[in-house]
Amino acid sequence: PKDRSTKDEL
Amino acid sequence: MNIFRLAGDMTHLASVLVLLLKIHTIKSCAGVSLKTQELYAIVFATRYLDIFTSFYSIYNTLMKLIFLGSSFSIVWYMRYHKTVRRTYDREQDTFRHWFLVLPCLLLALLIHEKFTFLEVLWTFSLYLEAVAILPQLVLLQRTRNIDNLTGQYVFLLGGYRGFYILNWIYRYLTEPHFVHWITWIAGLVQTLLYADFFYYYFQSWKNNKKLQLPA
Repeated sequence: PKDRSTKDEL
Repeated sequence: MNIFRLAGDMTHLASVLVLLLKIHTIKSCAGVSLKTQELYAIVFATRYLDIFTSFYSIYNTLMKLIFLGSSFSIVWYMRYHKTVRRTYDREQDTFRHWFLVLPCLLLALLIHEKFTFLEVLWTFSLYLEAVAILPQLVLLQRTRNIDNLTGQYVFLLGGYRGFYILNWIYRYLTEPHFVHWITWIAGLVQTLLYADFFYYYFQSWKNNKKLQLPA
């Protein structure tokens, strides 16, 4: 699930 | 993904490639702080622990592997490569970088979004990245004569977080509930630490003279 945090960032 | 984040990632990638290029081609790391490189290796190691547990995209995983690989190989070059290690000015690079690690770890134990192992280490990596450049900036002040590649490396490294700040503004405006004070403040502090370097970098670029930082 695409969580709304900045974890999808480097 | 937005253009600001992509620009930030590409600028960050360019900074590590410039550094690897310098070290690999001229077999010299003069003017480069090993302390900063070691701090960055710790930043990536603690930031990307989720590389095995959560998958966002090929791009995300690929970039994580590149940043991990480049930061550890730069540390390896500067510590163990027979030619490069001789060009490392150990006497000048004396910043006590462990004094940066502990406060960041304590702060991460105090201020975080969730108190889990991965989240605390991830937050620690954010705080550590904000201050990781300090040994390098101190070294630049001391060595004064900054060669172009090192200057470009620091400039690109500082620029990438600036693009990330634009990315966070964009995401705040376009994604509901996108509020992450910890990330934002750490990123802002990080970029501000480069402020005086940027000033002198642009001065030297404008007057077309060698980059000199005031002692």
